[in-house]
Amino acid sequence: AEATRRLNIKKQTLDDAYAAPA
Amino acid sequence: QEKLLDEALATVKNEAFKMKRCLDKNKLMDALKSASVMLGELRTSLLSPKSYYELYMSITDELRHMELFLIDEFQKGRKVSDLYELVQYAGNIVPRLYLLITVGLVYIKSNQMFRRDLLKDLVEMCRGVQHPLRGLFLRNYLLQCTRNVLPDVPDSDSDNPEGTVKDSIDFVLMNFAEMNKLWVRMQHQGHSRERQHREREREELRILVGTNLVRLSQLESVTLEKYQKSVLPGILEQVVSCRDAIAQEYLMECIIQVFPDEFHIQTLNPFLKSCAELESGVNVKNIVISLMERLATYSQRTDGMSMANDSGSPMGVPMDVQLFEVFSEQVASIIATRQYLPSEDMVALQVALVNLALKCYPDRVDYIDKVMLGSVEVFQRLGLERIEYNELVAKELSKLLKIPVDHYSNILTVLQLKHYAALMQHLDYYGRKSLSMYILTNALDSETVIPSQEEVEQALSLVSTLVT
Amino acid sequence: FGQSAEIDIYLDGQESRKTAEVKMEDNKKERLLLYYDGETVSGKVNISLKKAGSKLEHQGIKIEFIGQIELFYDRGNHHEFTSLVKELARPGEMIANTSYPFEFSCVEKPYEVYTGVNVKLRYFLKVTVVRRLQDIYKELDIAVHTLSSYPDINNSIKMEVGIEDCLHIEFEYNKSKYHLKDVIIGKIYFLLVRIKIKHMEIAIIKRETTGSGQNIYHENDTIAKYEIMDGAPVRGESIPIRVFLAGYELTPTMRDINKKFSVKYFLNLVLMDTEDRRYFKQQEITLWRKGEK
Repeated sequence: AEATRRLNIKKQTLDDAYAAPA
Repeated sequence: QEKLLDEALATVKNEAFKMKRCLDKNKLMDALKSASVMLGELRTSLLSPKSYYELYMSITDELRHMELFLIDEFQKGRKVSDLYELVQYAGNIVPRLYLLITVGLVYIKSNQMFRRDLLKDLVEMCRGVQHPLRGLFLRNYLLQCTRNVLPDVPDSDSDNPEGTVKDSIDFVLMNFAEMNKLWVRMQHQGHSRERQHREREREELRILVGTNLVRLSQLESVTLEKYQKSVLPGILEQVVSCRDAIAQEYLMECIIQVFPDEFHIQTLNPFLKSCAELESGVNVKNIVISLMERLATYSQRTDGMSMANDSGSPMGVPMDVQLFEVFSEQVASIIATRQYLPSEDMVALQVALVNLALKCYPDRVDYIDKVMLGSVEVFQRLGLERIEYNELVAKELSKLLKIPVDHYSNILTVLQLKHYAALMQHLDYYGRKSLSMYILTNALDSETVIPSQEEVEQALSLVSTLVT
Repeated sequence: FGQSAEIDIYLDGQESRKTAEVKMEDNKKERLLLYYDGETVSGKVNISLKKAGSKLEHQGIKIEFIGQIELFYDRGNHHEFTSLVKELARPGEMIANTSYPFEFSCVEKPYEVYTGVNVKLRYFLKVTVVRRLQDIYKELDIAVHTLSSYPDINNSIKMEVGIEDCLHIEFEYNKSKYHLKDVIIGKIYFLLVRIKIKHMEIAIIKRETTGSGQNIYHENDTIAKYEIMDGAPVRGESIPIRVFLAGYELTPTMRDINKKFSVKYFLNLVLMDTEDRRYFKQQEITLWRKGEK
């Protein structure tokens, strides 16, 4: 279990996900 | 590129040889070190997608030796404890994640108890590679490795650590979303002057993204209900939101190709609604037409004949799905929302609708008439009165008007189409003349007898371009 | 010069006692017997005469238990923070090999052994056969680890940092105190990305501070570099962090040891852009040693 632990992350909005790099 | 690739491949060969020799001597740690050096070649930024693909293929080929060795060890009960942790010590993230996937796969294959957690961990940890090209291939490796181990049982007992089809759907949709994100982001890399070049490179890579959809279609436990509720919405939200014409066109086609017609026929509305929202550069007409043709054929295939059962819908098409209704409604909304859709595309869509109606509902003349009306409305909205005969849209319109003539080979039926004449008026003189000849020739060839005075009047007024 | 003797120090239970690897001066590593604070250090001192038949005159034999700090830039003085002595024999003659049992009971060993760049902390037993001309002596180093119990409060570290209009991130580590075999679980959340990031890594930095006032010395040593992102994210991206500590050469955090030195650890988040400029944010973490099961 240790080896697969992660923090919960905020879901990236679709707009952000596909936004052009600033 | 040749030179760079050859150098990289030479390193791969060298390190692979060392790795295999260490495996033969059961020196796993040293083998992992050589594997890590070998995988380090995939950190390069100097290779084109094509060359990178070759390097990737050669390296992952060698990595199979590691996988097979570990599976064999695990089967002999020599489980290397916390190997999943060990490979995470690699300082460079690209080698680390390839090894993590490889080892994760071995754990999954050796003990299904870890499957759900490992799949979730792998698809999440790959987030660390944000470089488009490297990220795409890394996630493709994840897809290839998990090809036959994705849980595919109905999600009855959802807390089953082996995972259920829901875990697989989430896994693949997540991987798909991340790959699509990276693939779309590629367009912003490098200089704008290389835009053409980059688009070509992106085309070469599209199969990597498409493989996610293939994987979803291979899940036996994806029922229609799951497809409707999570698979298709999960795909469409990425496709629509990515606002990238290359991705949208390819992925919508992909959906049509990889999923069964039984699913398409039940999800026309969401699919076609998404078509209406696609980027202007997307050839929506082709997508809709290819789906229409597919479903028309499908509805024929199911019973060989286009027999309509009592509900008037062709066999194979579930009673509750009014194929024609849905398509004509959605086509109308696509045409309404996509101003920049070329007018010839609009007419082409009408042509496809007519073909669909004639194939699936051969006796529903009213459907054909509905398309005629729809087309008249399109021209009115576009303010197209008379269309030059040699224009593309005129050719499409003539095609549209000839279909009922050919299909029914009976002018009397054509006369039943209340909006046929009105639509014909949008052709210029030359267009109307040649169509009139076409209609009469057909009537003569099929030796149609026009029984009543009134119908003769109608027929002559239809071909009035010849008469006056 | 007449008779001489070999001194050998045997510690009770040394066969079964755990050992620990300790870096010696010449950067070599030796395995030493491991003791903990408050443990008794006992055993036997065996003195064997080199020349059989002749006697050895001495002014007494003693054994010392010493804990000391050596600061390399002033070799001369050693700061002894523990110094115990036991007399093994009064002045006299030794005519045959002899062994003397000794026991330092419940010895305080407040600090962990440490070999750094400018400082070394060691514990050792020292047997001296006092003689008129030249003493005979022998030293035996032992290892000492300081164990901590689970830290009372162990908050996660969560912080927003950034460079105006350039880069704005929120980083989070799941704890502020990690034991030496722990795993750092964290993430980097990107709020604004206006630089062309090439990659991001986490470095574990050890900072050894010696001296005080004017002549204070800092030595930074990068224990690990761990790449956590390859390529450039866009806004809203979260990058996972998972760093296993067990594989690295770490010691517990040492704060103001005997007012002579400190050893602190930092997580250094480093972003590199395409022009190889580095943007970084340091964050101290506390490392502690957890008793083995």
